[in-house]
Amino acid sequence: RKRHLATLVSKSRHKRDLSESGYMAFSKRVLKWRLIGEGYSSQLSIEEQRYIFRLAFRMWSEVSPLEFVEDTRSPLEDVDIRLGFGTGRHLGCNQRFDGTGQEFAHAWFLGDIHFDDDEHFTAPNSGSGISLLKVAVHEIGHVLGLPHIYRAGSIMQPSYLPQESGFEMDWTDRKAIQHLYGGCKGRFNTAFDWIRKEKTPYGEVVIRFNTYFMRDDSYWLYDNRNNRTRYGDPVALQTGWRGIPMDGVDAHVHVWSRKRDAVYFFKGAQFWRYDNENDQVFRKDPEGHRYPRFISEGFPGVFSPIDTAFYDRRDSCIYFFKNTLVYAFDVEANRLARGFPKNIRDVFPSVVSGDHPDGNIDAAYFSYTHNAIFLLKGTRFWQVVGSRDRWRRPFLPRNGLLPHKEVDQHWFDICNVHPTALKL
Amino acid sequence: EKLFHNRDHSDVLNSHQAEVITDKYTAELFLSRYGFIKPVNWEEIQFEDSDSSFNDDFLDDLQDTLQEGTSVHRSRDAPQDGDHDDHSGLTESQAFILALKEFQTMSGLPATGVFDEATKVAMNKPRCGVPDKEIDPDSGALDAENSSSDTFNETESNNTTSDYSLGSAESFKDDIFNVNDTESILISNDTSMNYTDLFDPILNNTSLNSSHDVNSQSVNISARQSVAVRR
Repeated sequence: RKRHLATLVSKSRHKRDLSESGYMAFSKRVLKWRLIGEGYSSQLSIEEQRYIFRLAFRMWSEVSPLEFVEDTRSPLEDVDIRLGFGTGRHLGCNQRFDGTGQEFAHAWFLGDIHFDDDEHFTAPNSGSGISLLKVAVHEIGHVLGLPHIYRAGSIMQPSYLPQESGFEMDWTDRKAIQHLYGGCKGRFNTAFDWIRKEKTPYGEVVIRFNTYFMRDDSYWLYDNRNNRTRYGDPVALQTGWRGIPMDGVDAHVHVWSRKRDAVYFFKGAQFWRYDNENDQVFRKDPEGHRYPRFISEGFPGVFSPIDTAFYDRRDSCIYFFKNTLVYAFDVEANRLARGFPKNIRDVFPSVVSGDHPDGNIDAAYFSYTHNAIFLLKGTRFWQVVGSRDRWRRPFLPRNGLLPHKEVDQHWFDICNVHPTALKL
Repeated sequence: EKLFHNRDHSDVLNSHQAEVITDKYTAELFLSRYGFIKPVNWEEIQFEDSDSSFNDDFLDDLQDTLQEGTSVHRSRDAPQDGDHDDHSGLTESQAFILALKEFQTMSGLPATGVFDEATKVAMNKPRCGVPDKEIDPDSGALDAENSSSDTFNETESNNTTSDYSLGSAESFKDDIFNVNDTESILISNDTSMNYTDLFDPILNNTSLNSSHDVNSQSVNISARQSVAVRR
């Protein structure tokens, strides 16, 4: 029996054949992990070890469609990824550790990750020793199916690179993991560019914007210049947008004209006005309105709840989308524009027959980066024909919808994390 | 162990020191451990010291039953000539040189095949215990980088008349400093979106910045290190 067990163990625990360029190690999207009780490190507190692993899993979750949850209760065989520390011969593993220096950890085919506790592992950004966070991210990459990657900046390089502050997942690793598990897809509640005036050190008033995507109780700041979300996102809504409904909104509208500069959030039958200066919703705005207010009161003729909305500066109208209808609300006249509501297809006709979202739009977004309006629905988006498009191609219909594309091929790495990992 | 040791344990021999790679033998062990010397169906079975007797007869049995062409490598014995499978007729030293060159290439060193000082240093660096594998540059994994990175180009205002480009500087959100996430708005008054007159109130007290006026002190602080920054 013992002989066969030895053979069995050595075969079943064979290190993964790394000749491929990686492979999808898991078919499910939510994976359980645990720091095993017999494998605690003697160098960091247990809470520190678990926090670092929670952060390491979250970093993979931020750039892939996988989600990770710490599971300290299920039977061990139900846990997908088991982490533990040991020295020399350890944890039933047939690859002994070599002591301080050289090999600091390894990962096994069946989801076991072992750390050599003879190494001097330290917490993130501590400047000395071996960053447990970097090593954990590397080994988790192996368990997910990634081989070593020989590109500067990749966390999957075999040799350890001394700690640099603010270690993050670079483009190579993001694309490598998405090559295995696909991109991050999903519907958004709203997307918008948040605009505000800032004073430069020289006292000039300049205008800035940042792009945000919101989904349920989370949001991402999207860094257009680097084609990715902000490191560390998503963040819980109430962390960054104080006073709006914590479980998500239906729409964001920024009315910006000669006389007005007002940001509104809509949810259900109500809406809030946002105080950019103090980064929270108004309780009472400068015009004396108290919030939340009813949509029917603030925008007579518009029926709630709405699917989404956006403000079009070309005609000073807010376009409210509800099912297959669109309501153009004239802000100056404070009433519905003549002839509205209309069918969405009549106001935003498809350029290619049949390629149209029909109704139930998730988000209507005017992007300063692209100087264009986008209608998002599910995992797709349609770009609205702009004046410049029509100048080049006059045959295009006004406000026509260009053929759809995939959201995750235009805005990258907008990935969920497990609800338990939203607030580390 | 000694009954009393120095206060700072400096005299306690740290038995757990990884064996430094200093010569061809230890280098060969390293190369075979991390997949540079390719064993053919090499089973690495390690047994406890205590039951060495068990090892011998078990290995003999195993050896008898295994098919021709595989070899059982005892992890601690010095590899005998017969222990290594020939790489397609290469002598062992040729196989070693080949493997050394591959390691040097992957480590960004000149592929000399000579076990020189730089190679020694590279082998003694802290590293992951999973065998090495270079990702094939032709694999799809890395192609996406080229395709998606040219999907975007910064908003170009190709209109030469009075473009308003609104400079970029620190952007604050949720009291977290995100300088590198700031975009500046290039809004030209061409026919595209007819904004010409919309910005007068802002223009009155907004200085015109060159469209390349980017705040150069971009500080790469992410949401992870939330920095409580008051306005």
